[in-house]
Amino acid sequence: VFIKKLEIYGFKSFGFKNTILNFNDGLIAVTGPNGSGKSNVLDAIMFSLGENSPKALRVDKFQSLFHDTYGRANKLVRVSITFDNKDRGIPVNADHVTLTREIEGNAGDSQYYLNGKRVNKSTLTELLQVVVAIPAKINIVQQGMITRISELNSEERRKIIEDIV
Amino acid sequence: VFIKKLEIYGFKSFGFKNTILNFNDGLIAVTGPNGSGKSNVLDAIMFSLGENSPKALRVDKFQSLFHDTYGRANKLVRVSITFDNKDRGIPVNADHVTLTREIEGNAGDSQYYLNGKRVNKSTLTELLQVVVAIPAKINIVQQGMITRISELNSEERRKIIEDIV
Amino acid sequence: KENMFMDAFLKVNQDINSTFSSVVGGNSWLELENQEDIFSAGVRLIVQFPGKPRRESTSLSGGEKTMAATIFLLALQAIKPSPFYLMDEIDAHLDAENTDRLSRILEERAQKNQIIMVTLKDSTISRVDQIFGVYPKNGVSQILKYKYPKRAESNKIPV
Amino acid sequence: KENMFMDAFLKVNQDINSTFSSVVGGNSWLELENQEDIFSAGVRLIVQFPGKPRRESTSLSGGEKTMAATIFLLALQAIKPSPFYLMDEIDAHLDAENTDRLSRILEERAQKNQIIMVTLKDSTISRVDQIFGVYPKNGVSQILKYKYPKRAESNKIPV
Ligand SMILES: Nc1ncnc2c1ncn2[C@@H]1O[C@H](COP(=O)(O)OP(=O)(O)OP(=O)(O)O)[C@@H](O)[C@H]1O
Ligand SMILES: Nc1ncnc2c1ncn2[C@@H]1O[C@H](COP(=O)(O)OP(=O)(O)OP(=O)(O)O)[C@@H](O)[C@H]1O
Ligand SMILES: [Mg+2]
Ligand SMILES: [Mg+2]
Repeated sequence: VFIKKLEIYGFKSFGFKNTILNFNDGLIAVTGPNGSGKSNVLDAIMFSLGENSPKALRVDKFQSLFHDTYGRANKLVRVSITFDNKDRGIPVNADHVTLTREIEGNAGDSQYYLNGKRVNKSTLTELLQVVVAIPAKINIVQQGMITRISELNSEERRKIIEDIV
Repeated sequence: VFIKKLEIYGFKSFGFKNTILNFNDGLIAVTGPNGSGKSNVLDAIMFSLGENSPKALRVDKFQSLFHDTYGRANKLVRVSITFDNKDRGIPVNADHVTLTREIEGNAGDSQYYLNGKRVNKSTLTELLQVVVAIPAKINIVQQGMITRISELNSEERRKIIEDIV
Repeated sequence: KENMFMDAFLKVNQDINSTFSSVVGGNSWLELENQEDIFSAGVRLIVQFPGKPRRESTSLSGGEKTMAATIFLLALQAIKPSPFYLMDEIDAHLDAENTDRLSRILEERAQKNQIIMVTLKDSTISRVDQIFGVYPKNGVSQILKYKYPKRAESNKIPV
Repeated sequence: KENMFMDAFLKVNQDINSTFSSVVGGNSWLELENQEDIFSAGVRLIVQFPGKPRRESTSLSGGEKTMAATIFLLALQAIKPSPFYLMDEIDAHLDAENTDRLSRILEERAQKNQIIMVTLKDSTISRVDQIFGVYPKNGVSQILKYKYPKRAESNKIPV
C-alpha cells in the first residue's frame, strides 16, 4: 500500500480547482519557497484521513480551512486520497482505494466517500488503522516536531510501545 | 555596551581549561558540526548572567552543568563574561565590567564576582536590567523557539509590551 | 501482556541498534528503567555518538536529537508497519554530515515504505525518486512535478 | 499608564512597518483588539507578504513566522534597548530568499547592537563580521576563531 494520488480542492492555500499530485512509491521530496503550501499538502493528507483537531491542521477553527484568498466566497473543501492497494494491505477488495472527505458550507459536517460511495466515518476505522498508526500517529512528523520526539520522557516512550502492542 | 570576552571552565561540553572567546562588536556567527557545543556557548552566557532555571540551560538538574566527559570528577563550573563599558551603559564606573559565576562541588551555591570582587547576586539587579531584557528575555532566542514567538496569543503580546513600559 | 511488551521492546531495540551503528557509528539502545516491574517505570533511549560518552536522548544537542528521534520512529515500524511516512523539514537543524546520513537512512527505508518529505535542502533533494515543487501564484498554491535522474547534481530545479 | 502603553505601542509598530516593508516588501503592523479598553484585550500582529492577503501571525507558514517574529523582536528594541542579542539557528526553516533577507536585517541592526548567532548556513556566515568555529575533540568543545573578509565567498571555512 502507498499513496498514489492526492486531489485537493479549496483546502487552505489550494484554489478552486482540482490540484492533483500523482505519487510514485519510494522517496518523494516536496520543496518550494516559504509560504508556498508545502505543509498544507501534508495537512491535506491528514484531513482526508479524518484528522479532526484544528490545531493539528494548524488552523484556529475549521472555517479557516476554506481557501480565502478571494474573500470568504468559497463554500467547499474537498480532499481525495487514493491508495495503491494491489497488495490488499487495506481490507478492501480493489486495486485502488480512494477516500474522499468534503465539507460544504462554513459550518457543515464532513462527508466521507469510499471509492465514490458515501460512507459513515465509523465504518472507516479498519482502513484508518492500517494507513495511520493510530493513536500515536507515529508516521507523521509535523514541522518543528522532530526534536520533541527525543525529548519524550521515559514513561511516554514506554506508553508508545505499549499502545502499539 | 557589548560582550567583549567569554571565559568558560568546566561548563557542559567545555573542558577543564579556560576556553576563551574574544568578541568584536557587530554581527558574529558561531558555527560547527551538530553536537560540537554551539548552543552551550549561548547557555554559558545565560548562566553567567544569573539564569537559574535548569530547563532554560537545557539540563535536567544543575549537577548536569558540570563537564562529565571523564566521569564526575569535575568539581568546578566557572563562566566569566566581560562587557565593554566605555559608553557607561552599565552603571559601573569602569571601561570593562567582568561578571563571574562559579559553582564548586556538585551541590554548591553559586558565587558571583564583579570585576574580581565577591558580590551578592541581589546587588547585580541594575546591571542585569541593562544587559538582559528582563523579564521577557526578549533578546535571547533559543534553538527552535523563533516560531513560538509569532504564535503568541494577542494577550501575551500585549503583556510583553506592557511589562517593558 | 508483559511478554508481548518485551517482544516488541526487543524488536524495536534491535532495529535502533542496527540502523544507528551502521549509518551513524557508535550505538543507540533502549533501557528499561525497572526490569522487575516494567509497567511501573519508563523506557530510556540511550545514544552514543562516535567519540562521545553515552547520553540519554533528552540531553543531546538539537541535531543529535533529530537523528536519535528519526531512528527511534523508524524502528517502531518493526512492531507497527505503516504504509507511508510524512516528514516536514526534519533536516532543518542538521549539519552537512548528518543531512547526508539522514538521506541514506530514508533512502534505505523507502525501499519498504513510501516516504513523503518536505525539505528545503538541495543535498536532500538530490537523492530522492520524485520531486514536487510547490509555488504560490497570487496567493494560490500551484504544483510542479519533475523527474530527477537520481544524484544528477547538474539538474538544478527549474524555478 | 494608558498613555505610556500607547506611546510604546506606536514606536514598536513604526519599527515593524519600516523594517518589514523595506526588506521583505508588503507590510506588517500591530492592531489593538479593543481600542476603547486597551488592557481588557490583546495586541494582534498582522502580516502581509508581497502578493498575498493580510494574515495574523499565528496562521502563517513556518518560514513566514520566523520572519514576522524576528522583526517583532527587533522592533521591541525601540522601547527596551538591549546591548546584545543571542539567536540560535533562527534561519533553520528559511528558504534562500528569506535567509538573505534575514541576513540583511541583522547586518543593519548589528550596527547598533551586537548580535551573536548560531548558524549552519554558509550564506548567513558570508555576511558576518566575525566567525567562531566550535568543534568536538574527544567529547570536549574546542574553539577556532577566524576573520572573514566580508562576502569573500572563496574563503571557505577551515575545518
Ligand atoms: N484558508 C487559507 N486560504 C488561503 N491561504 C491560506 C489558508 N490557510 C493558510 N494559508 C496560507 O498558506 C500559505 C502556505 O502555508 P504552508 O504552511 O503550507 O507553507 P510552507 O510551504 O510549508 O512554508 P514554510 O517553508 O515556511 O514552512 C501561508 O502563507 C498561509 O498563510
Ligand atoms: N555536562 C556535560 N558534559 C559534557 N558534555 C555535555 C554536557 N552537557 C551536554 N553535553 C554535550 O554537549 C554537546 C553539545 O551540545 P550543544 O547543544 O551545544 O550542541 P550544538 O553545537 O548546539 O549542536 P546542534 O547543531 O545539533 O544544535 C552534546 O553532545 C551534549 O551531549
Ligand atoms: Mg512548512
Ligand atoms: Mg544547538
